[in-house]
Order: sequence, then C-alpha cells, then structure tokens
Amino acid sequence: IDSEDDLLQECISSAMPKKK
Amino acid sequence: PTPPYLKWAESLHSLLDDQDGIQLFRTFLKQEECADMLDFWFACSGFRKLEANEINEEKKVKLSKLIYKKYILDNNGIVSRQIKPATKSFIRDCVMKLHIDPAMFDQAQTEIQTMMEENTYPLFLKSDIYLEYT
Repeated sequence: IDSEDDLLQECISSAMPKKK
Repeated sequence: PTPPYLKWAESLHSLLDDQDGIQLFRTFLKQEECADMLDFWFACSGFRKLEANEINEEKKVKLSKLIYKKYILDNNGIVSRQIKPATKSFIRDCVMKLHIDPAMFDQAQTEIQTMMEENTYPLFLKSDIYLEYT
C-alpha cells in the first residue's frame, strides 16, 4: 500500500512547478 | 514586479503555476474537504507527462489503476461526484481493457478544472486564508 501511495505521490509531484 | 499573490488572482493557471499558491490553495481546499480535486488534477498532468518507454509502461498501468481506484471508483468521493458518468465509464473501460493512453484522464481533468474555476477558485480568492496572506 505504501509503495502505491508513493507512486501516486510521485506522479502528483512530477506535475507541480519547480521552485523558482 | 507584481507580487505572486496578485498573480494568483488572474487565473487558476497562474495560481497552479506557483508552489506557494498551490500550497495555500490546498490548505483552503483541505478546509473545504475537497483537496482531492487538486491532487487529482496534478495526478492527471503527471500521468500525461510520463514518457513513453519500456520502463514506464508497467508504471502507467499501475498508475492508471491507482488513479482510477482512489479518485473515480468511489461514487461518493468528491472527485467522482464531479465527473460525468460517461467520462467515468470511458476511464473504467480503458483501465479494464488495458487501453492505457496518456490522454485517458484528460476529459475528467477538464471537468474537475471547470469545477475549480467556477466554484472553489473564486471562493478561495474571497477566503480568509487568501485575504490574510495578502
């Protein structure tokens, strides 16, 4: 379950803008 | 230069293009118990951005199932309630038949985005959280 959450979280984070 | 928090009021995209803006908007949505809408929106973008290569193929199958299970399958979930039945069955079919396509969540993402633009985003701009920040 943890790794599933990690995968989803990684996907969400990958779409967020990087720090300017 | 225009301070970031004034830019956030220009459009939902300006808000979602800024880390601090996202964080504040998320705090607001959490308070309204609909932070899942924002997470889903970013999950769809992240899914679409996954490059097509062998390593990612397995990842895409897993992720499409995860996104479907977490946000769409439960009809009482905040995201699921905002997505049209036809859009939900389209995604279910893609997941079940393993028709994994980078654009398979696009329509659902648009529906959630419209909901945010018409509802939660204007509310956010009038909220205490935003006004106190400015």
